[in-house]
Amino acid sequence: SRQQFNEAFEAINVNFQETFRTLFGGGFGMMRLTEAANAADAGIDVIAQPPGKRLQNVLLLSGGEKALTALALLFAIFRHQPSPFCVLDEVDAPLDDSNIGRFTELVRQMSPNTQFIVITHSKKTMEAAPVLYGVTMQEPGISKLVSVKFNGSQPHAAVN
Amino acid sequence: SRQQFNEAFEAINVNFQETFRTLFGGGFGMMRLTEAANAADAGIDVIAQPPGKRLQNVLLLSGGEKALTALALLFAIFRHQPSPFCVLDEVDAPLDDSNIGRFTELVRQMSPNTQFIVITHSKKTMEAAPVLYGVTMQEPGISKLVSVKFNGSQPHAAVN
Amino acid sequence: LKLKKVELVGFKSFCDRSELLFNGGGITAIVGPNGCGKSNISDAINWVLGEQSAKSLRGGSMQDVIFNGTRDRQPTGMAEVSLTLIDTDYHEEPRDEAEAVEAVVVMEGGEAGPGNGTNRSNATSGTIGHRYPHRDKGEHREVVVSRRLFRSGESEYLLNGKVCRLRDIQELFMGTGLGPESYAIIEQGRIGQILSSKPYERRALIEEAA
Amino acid sequence: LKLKKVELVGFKSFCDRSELLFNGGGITAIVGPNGCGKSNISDAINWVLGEQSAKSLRGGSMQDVIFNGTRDRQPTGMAEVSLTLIDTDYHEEPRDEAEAVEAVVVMEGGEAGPGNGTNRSNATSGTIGHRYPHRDKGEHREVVVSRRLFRSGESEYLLNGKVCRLRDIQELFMGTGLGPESYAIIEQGRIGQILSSKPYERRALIEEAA
Ligand SMILES: Nc1ncnc2c1ncn2[C@@H]1O[C@H](COP(=O)(O)OP(=O)(O)OP(=O)(O)O)[C@@H](O)[C@H]1O
Ligand SMILES: Nc1ncnc2c1ncn2[C@@H]1O[C@H](COP(=O)(O)OP(=O)(O)OP(=O)(O)O)[C@@H](O)[C@H]1O
Ligand SMILES: [Mg+2]
Ligand SMILES: [Mg+2]
Repeated sequence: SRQQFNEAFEAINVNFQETFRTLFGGGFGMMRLTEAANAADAGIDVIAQPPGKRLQNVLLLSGGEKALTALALLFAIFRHQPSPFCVLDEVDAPLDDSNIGRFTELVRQMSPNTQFIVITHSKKTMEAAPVLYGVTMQEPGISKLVSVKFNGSQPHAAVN
Repeated sequence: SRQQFNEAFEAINVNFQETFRTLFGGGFGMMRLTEAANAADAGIDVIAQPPGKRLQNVLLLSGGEKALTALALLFAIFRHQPSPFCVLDEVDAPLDDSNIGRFTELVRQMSPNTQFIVITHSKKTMEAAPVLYGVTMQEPGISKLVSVKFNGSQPHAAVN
Repeated sequence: LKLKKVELVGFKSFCDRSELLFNGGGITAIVGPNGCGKSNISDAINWVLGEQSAKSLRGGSMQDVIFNGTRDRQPTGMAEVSLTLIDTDYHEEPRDEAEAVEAVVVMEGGEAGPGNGTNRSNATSGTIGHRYPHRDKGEHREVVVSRRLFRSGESEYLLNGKVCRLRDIQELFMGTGLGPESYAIIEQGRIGQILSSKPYERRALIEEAA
Repeated sequence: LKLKKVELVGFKSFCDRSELLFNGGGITAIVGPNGCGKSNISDAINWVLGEQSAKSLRGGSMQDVIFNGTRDRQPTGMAEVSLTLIDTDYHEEPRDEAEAVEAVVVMEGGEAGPGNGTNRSNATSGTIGHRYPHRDKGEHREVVVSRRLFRSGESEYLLNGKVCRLRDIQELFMGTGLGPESYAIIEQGRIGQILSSKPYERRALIEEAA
C-alpha cells in the first residue's frame, strides 16, 4: 500500500544518511522521490556527496564511489527489514583498501542478526571473516568445498 | 572491404588461440562467424574452453574467466594491428592472483611497441609496472599527479 | 529465521554432494580461484528461493543448472539444493497463550527463569496437567526448503521433505527481502549497476522492504 | 607513433595543469584511492581523440568535462587536453627518395651508419648540395594533438597548435585502433561486457582493426 511504501521510504532514508556517512567516513547521502503525476509511479533519485566534494549527480561518481553508495543503500534497507541471510558476490572488487576496511566493519556490526556470505578475492576481506570456505577444482570441472577457518578451530572437509 | 575483414578475422583468430592459451595457462579459445544470409551481417561467436573444462557457451563462464577471455581477444587484435598506446582501467579487478600474474606477463611482452597505461588497485599489478603515477586529492575535489616510481629513479611531482 | 546449512548436489559444477554450515549470524567468506564455483553457490541459493529466470542464473535454459559432465564424469540427471533454516519465532507462537499461565505455576513450585527446562516441566505437571514436549527452550523448529530439477524438465519444491508449491516457499520468506526483487542476494558485477538503473527501477527495492 | 606526454588542464577534477610523461613503450600504472581522478585521465585521452558522446565520458552534457568547482575553487571556463606523440615514421617518408642517393654520398665521404648526425650532414653538403635540417636520425617529428571546450559550448581541435578539424585528427590515428570503436581504450567495468554484447556488435571490434 502507499502508506507502507512512504513509511518504509522515510525510515530507509534516515538509515541511508547514517550508512553513507559510515562507509565514506563522512559526506552526505539521501534519496529523493522523482516528480510524477501519480505518486505510485514516482521513481527514486539518489544524491551522493562524498566528503569534501560538491553535491552531484550519481552519474559523475567514480566506480568505487558508486559501489560504496549502492552498498550504503542496501544496508539502509537491511536495517529497516533484515533478512535471515545476505549474499555479497565480489562487491569489494572496485574498492580501495580503506573503503574495504569501512565496508567489512559495517558488515561485522550488522552480522549478529544476519548471516553474511561474502564471496571475495581480497585478502583484507578474508581476514575480517571468522569463518572461511575454500572452493577448489582439483578434479577438473568438479567443485569441492573445504572449510579453511571455523571461528579459529580446526578446518574440516565440508562433504559427506 | 569484405576481403580485408576476412583476412583480419583469420589472422586475429590465430592470435586469439595463442593469447587464450597464454592467459589461461592452457585450454582453447577461438572465434566463429555466425550464420547470416549476407556475409557482411555475420556476427562473431566466441568459443572458450578453460583448461580441464568442456567446450561451452561463454555465458556459462565465471566473471574472471569472461574478463580473461575478453583480454585474450583484445590482445589478439592488438598483435594484428598495434596501437601507439592502450589504456586498461581496472581490468584486473575480477582476476585472482595467478591470472593477474599471467596478464601482467603478457602485457610486459607486448609493451616494447606499445605504451600501456594500466589503472589498478592491485599490488601485484603495481609491482609489474616500472613506472608508477599516484593520483591524490589532498585538496578536496582537486586531482594532483605525483610520480611515484620512474624506472627505478627518483620520483618527481608531475605538475608545472 | 536463521540460516544453518546449504546443501548442493548435481547443481552446476557441484556434481558431488557438498554442504556449507552456518551458525545463524556472523560473516562467512567464500574464496577460491577464478572459475572454481563460488558464484555457483550464490546461484544455488537464488534458485532454491524460487528464481524463475534462467538468464539470472547465467544460463540459456533452466536445464543449464544441472551438472553437465566433464571429461571424466557423466552429466547427472538431477540438480538439488536444500536450505536448512532455524525458525527462531516458532516456539514463541504456541507459548504465547500458555506463557502467562505457566509463569503463575512456576511461582508456586520453584525457581523462575528461562532456559531451565527440567525444572519447568516438573512445575507444569503439578498443577495444570498439560504437556508441551517441544517446549524445551533449546529446541527450535528446523525448516528445510528444497528444490529439484530433472533433465526431463520436471521440477519440484519441497518443504521439510514434502512436495509443496513455490507459493508456500515464498510465503515463508515473505517480507524478509528474499522475494523476487531480492535485495539480499547481490550477484557478481551487480553492485555498480544498482545506481545506474532508472529511478523507477530503484523503487522496486524499497517496495520489497515495505 | 609513440606516446610521449598527456597534459590536462580544467578537465574534470584536474583543475590545475597536470602532465604524465611516457617513453613510448612499457607499462605505466596509475594508482590512488577511490574517486581521486584515475578514470578521469582515461576519459581525457578518449576525449582528445574525438569522443562525441557525453555519456561515454560519464556525464550528462559535454560541459560536464569542464572543472565545475569545489568548495574553495571557482569553476573554470575551459577544459583542455593535449597528447604529444612522436611520429617515428616521419623521417622515413621524406628520406625515401633521397635515402638511396645519400647512401652513395656517404660511401665517398666517411663512416656509414644511422644516428651519426654530424657526419652525415658534412657528407651530404659535399656532393649533392641539398640540406635536410630535420634529417638528423635522432630527431623525430613531434605531433601535438589538442582539444578545447569552452563553457559557451564552443569547441576546437588543434594539431601542433593550429586549429584543425576532427577529421584531421582521426586521419592521423587511422588504422591504429584509436578510432570511434576503439579497442585500445578499455573503460572501467567494460572488460566483462565485451563478451556479453551481441555477436554482431563484436564484429565492429574486428572491423576497426581490419
Ligand atoms: N551445469 C554445469 N555443469 C558443470 N559445470 C558448470 C555448469 N554451469 C556452470 N559450470 C561451470 O562453473 C564455472 C563457473 O563457476 P563460477 O561462476 O561459480 O566461478 P567463480 O568461482 O565465481 O569464479 P570467478 O572468481 O571468476 O567469479 C564455469 O567455468 C562453468 O564451467
Ligand atoms: N567536471 C568535473 N569537475 C570536478 N570534478 C569532477 C568533474 N567530473 C567528475 N569529477 C569528479 O571526479 C571524481 C571521479 O573521478 P574518477 O572516476 O576518475 O575516480 P577514480 O580514481 O577512477 O576512482 P575509482 O578507483 O573509484 O574508480 C568524482 O568524484 C567527481 O567528483
Ligand atoms: Mg564469480
Ligand atoms: Mg575509476
